[in-house]
Amino acid sequence: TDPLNVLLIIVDDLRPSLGCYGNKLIRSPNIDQLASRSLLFQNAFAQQAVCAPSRVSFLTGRRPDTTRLYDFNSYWRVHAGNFSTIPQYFKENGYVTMSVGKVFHPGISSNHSDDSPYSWSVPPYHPSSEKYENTKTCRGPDGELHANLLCPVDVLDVPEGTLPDMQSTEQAIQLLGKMKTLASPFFLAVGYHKPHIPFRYPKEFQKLYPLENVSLAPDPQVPAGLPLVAYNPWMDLRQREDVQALNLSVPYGPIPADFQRKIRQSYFACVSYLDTQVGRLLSALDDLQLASSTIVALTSDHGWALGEHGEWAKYSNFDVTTRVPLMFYVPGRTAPLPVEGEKFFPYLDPFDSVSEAPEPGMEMQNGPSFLLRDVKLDYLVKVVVLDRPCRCKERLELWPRVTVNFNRKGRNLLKLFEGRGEEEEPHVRG
Amino acid sequence: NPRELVAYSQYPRPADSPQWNSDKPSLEDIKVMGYSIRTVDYRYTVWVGFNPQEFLANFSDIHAGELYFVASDPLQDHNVYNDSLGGTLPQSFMP
Repeated sequence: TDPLNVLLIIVDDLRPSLGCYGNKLIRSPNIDQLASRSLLFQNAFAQQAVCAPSRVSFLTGRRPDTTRLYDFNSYWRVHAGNFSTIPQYFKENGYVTMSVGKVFHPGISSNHSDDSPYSWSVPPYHPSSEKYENTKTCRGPDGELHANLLCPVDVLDVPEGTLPDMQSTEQAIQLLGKMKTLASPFFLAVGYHKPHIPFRYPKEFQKLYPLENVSLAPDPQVPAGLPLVAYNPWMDLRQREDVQALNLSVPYGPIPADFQRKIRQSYFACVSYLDTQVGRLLSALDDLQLASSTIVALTSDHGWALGEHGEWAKYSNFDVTTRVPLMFYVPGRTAPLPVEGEKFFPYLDPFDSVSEAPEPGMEMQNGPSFLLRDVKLDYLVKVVVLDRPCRCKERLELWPRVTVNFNRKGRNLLKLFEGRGEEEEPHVRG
Repeated sequence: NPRELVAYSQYPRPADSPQWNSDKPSLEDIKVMGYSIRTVDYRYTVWVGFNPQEFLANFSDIHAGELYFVASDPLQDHNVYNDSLGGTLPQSFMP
């Protein structure tokens, strides 16, 4: 009967190259474990494959044509409309809302404040080591430091002796500990930076993906019939020192095959590094005995092309750049409630021997999985605050689907989470 | 209802061919918007003229199109949009 807490994990540029999505190469045991206790969506797509518009879109539940944000240069509340956000909605319903790391895209697009104080009860946290991400911290073969794309590092050797996502995990765990002692429910959003470029990660993760095991994209050429307007020239990649040294032709490249393998190797290594951070966070949730009272949602702002169609970026409408992982763990619904004393989300080391990714707790292949990802995030609202009255006119306008579910006391959504056929309630899909 | 099983996405471009700011055009430079619909069967995209002052897309001003079928081309490498213009595709696939 108590309100559930929410832990929303947002990853940057993570395509569904994960064990739980059938990828046999990737070591992502902790995200796979979360998936095994979750409702996993096979076909969820971002609205626009670039950070700021995508994040504003799914955090407001509105399309870029409504937020009028297609670039990085405006704040929707003054530029398009004073649209509420999902965390704001929780805040206004008695939750303590907190932001750690990259949740909103920083800068003008979130009013240089991560939309604070509208969305957040406390000032958002950003890791101090974030400022080194694009500086020369990558040790090259010449022994000098460079601003490279491929940047496996000795963590003890980098400024502050840590990396942004490590700091975000630590901060999130501290906040979970504090929230454990408070009576109010919480909404904690944790935004991880990797596997966004540059691929700056602890070097040991590179060993998980020996180059001889890393294949090229199955279709590394620009397709003959692709309209010119559909192609993106991945200019940000070209600005990195190690890519500049390749003297690639603009706009089509191509990148030499051995370097393509190295890019893919480092992306995969970043995914495994990211997975360990998710694992530490979920393990802490367990240790604090919050796993039975906290919904966990994990998604990404958009995907990333790993050489498919001759592209190495997001910035397109291809499935590889728009498709995202999406999963919801709802205690007692997508998995049985944790037994007291039992580890529900034990930390799993990706360096341990490989085993098959466990089956997802529940899986959506078709049907609503082809709805927009934004709708899925409405689920958070539906599940958690579904019995609360809706009094605000603006909110009625913002959350029409939620309003329907307020009236129906959310029974449709609960059916979905209970695994019953939603075809019984076809209006849910709308 | 198939219309309920569609995912939408979009991407802006400053020009009809790749240039330095094709990846991340500023609002005032956006000239073309690619609107995509996806179903279990296909992805259909039209790149249409876009007015950044009015935030309006002109669907009568089609710059290019893409059409990929999931079953025969899951990686989206064979654009059959032009085939669709000749009327060789079922009418139900058309917008």
